[in-house]
Parts: sequence; structure tokens; C-alpha cells
Amino acid sequence: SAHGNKGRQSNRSKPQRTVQDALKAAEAETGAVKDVITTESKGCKKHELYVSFRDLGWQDWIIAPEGYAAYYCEGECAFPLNSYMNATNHAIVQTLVHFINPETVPKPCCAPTQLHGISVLYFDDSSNVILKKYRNMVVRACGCH
Amino acid sequence: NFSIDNEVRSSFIQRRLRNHERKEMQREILSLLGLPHRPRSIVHTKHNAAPMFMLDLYNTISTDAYSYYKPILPTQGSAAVTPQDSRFLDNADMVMSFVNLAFCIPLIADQDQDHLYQQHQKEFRFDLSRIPEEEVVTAAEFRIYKDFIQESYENETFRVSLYQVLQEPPNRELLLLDQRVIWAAEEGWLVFDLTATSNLWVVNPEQNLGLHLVLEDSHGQRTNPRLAGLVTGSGPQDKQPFMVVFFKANEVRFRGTR
Repeated sequence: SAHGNKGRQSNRSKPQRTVQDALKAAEAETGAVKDVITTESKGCKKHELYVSFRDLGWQDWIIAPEGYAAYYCEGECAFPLNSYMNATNHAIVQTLVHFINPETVPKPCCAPTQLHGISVLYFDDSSNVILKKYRNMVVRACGCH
Repeated sequence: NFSIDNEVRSSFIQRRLRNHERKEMQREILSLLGLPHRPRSIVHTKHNAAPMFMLDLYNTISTDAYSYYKPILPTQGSAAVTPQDSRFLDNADMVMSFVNLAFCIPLIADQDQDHLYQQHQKEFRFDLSRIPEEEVVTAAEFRIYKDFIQESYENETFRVSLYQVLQEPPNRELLLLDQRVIWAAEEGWLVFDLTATSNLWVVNPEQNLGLHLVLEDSHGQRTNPRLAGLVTGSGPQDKQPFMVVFFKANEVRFRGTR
């Protein structure tokens, strides 16, 4: 609530209705529903980005892997956010507040919601071999934060 | 250096990178790997015992938690990963193999070269000084290959003793770490636990004076390790002795600001 304690107490009996009313008004004003249809295909999604150690010319010292699919997230996080299953609860609230105050409150971001590790095997300066586990290197799922 | 799927609509990376951009990109990826630069000298071969063993460890992880990575090279005949190694691996953030430096020490012209050669066959040195500070040793092993020897009697046995060098000659002092009896007909990797010793060497690098191996026949007579089939330095590359250390990071790793 942006109205402080007094306002919150007075609206406590029907808080949902107040939000819905605000959204209906916002839809009417901004044509948001039409916008959803046009932006649906641009929604927050996972895209592949392959980092190739072979193409970087590092195969003489990186023994394995040859490269890895890192992935990245791209797309819009637009109203109505709860149609995206990966949107966090807080992202939905963030969208609502953005609607109410678009000038100052930003939209939620399309970002990784699940990350995965990889392991890399390589030589060091002294011809020793290192096997290192790297956490959070690969995006498994994207969502709106 | 990057390829992206066809669905991507953004064009920020779908162009050929300029040279300086390519270098920047390489620097970023090196930073992800926690490396300041690529190795300066690349004279190593992937078919030595240590890289082959490490590749086996890598493949163990790949077919386990990181199942989307397929094994890359056939690793038959390498220092097989034991169930104990797999347990160490589960608990590790990093594993490092170390090459034996004792065999690389240049011979001094006026010394008896045969004597030095014999000496180096029983000495093993590993440089543990480049281990990152946040890494803690959870397990360490010394691995040496025992070849089958035809010349000996089938039931002949040898005693292998591994010592930590506490003080160098002339007042040499040795600490017995492990001792075991091997059959002449045996073939495969002998694995000695070096966890306590490695921890000591990491904390006090000046005390890292290496390992000393002693071989005795069944009569207690000291003999050349090669006679029992132990590969100590001059044998095939894929059977060279090496050390492997398992590490666990004791704090969250932060990438340094560049």
C-alpha cells in the first residue's frame, strides 16, 4: 500500500478489490491488454549462448570441456505477469506498482531463476592439472524478478 | 567466439567482434575461470598419467551431477578412479594434480650423474605453493604405478615404504608415512594417503622437502624400485608418479575487481 497505516486499516476488509480496481483503471488508461498480445512473443525466455573454448584457441590448455552452453535471459516482463509461470510473487507486485507509478518504479527484470554449475579441467603454468567446479555458470530457467 | 540460437531477436552480439572486443571477451571469460592469464608455457601433453587421471575424475562428475557433458577422450589405462576418490570428489570444489619435480632437477656437472639418477628415482617433490588461500585440503594422495615383472618368482614379495623428508642430507631425517607389501606379479596404481603431509606443506612450505621411497625385498635388503616394477621417472608417460589433492573452499569466492 502506498497510503500508510490509516489507509491500510480502512481498506483491510476488501484489499483485493482495491488492487483490481486500480488495474482495471490502468488497463483502460494505457491499453495494457492490447499490449500483452503484442508483447507475448517477446516474453522473458531462455536463449542459448555457446562459449566455445575451441574457438577461443584455448584447447591447448583447457582439456575439457570444449565449450559450454551458458544461456542467457531475454524478454519483457510486462502485465499481466502472473501469466508467466516463472514470475516470482514479488515480481507480480512490482508490476502492479509499476503500473500505478510508471515514472518512478521500474518493471521487473527478466533474469535467471535457476542456475547450474559446470566443471572445467585445465593446465596451469607449472603443467599441473586443475579440475574446478564453478557454481551458477549456466542458466537453467529464466523468469521475472 | 559465440554462437546463438535462431530465435534470438537481439542483435547486440550477432556481428563479428573487433580484435579489442575479442580480447576483452577473452579477459572476461578468464576472469570467470578465476585466472589472470592463460598459462605462459604450454609444453604439457594430455597423455601423461596425471591429466588422464584428472580426465577420469572430470568424466565421473560429467556422468553424475553434470550429466549434460559427455566424456571427451578415451581414458583406458589411466590411473583408475577409486570409489574413495569419488567420495573425495563429491566433497571437493577443486582438485589439483601435481607433477613430480624431483626428476626435473638439473644435474650438476661435477657430481656423479649415476648417483644422482639413482637418488632421483626414489625422491619425489611437488610444488604446493600456488594453492589459492581460500582452499582447504580435504584429501591428498601419492600415486605410483607398479608394473608386472616377468623376471621375478610368482610368489616373491617386496616391501614399499614411503617417507616424508624432514631434513635433507647430510643429516637426513625421514618420517615413515606408510608401508605395504606388494607381490611381484601385481600390476596397477599404488595409492598412498598424503592428507596430513599436504596440510603441513601448505601451511609451512619451507618444510616441503619431498618424499622418499624405499623398496626392500623379502629378505629386508634394500633394492632399486625399478626391480619391483615401480615406475619412478624414466618409464612410460602414462605411468609416471604424481600427486593429487582435493580441496574445499572455506569461504565464498569473489572475483577480483579488474
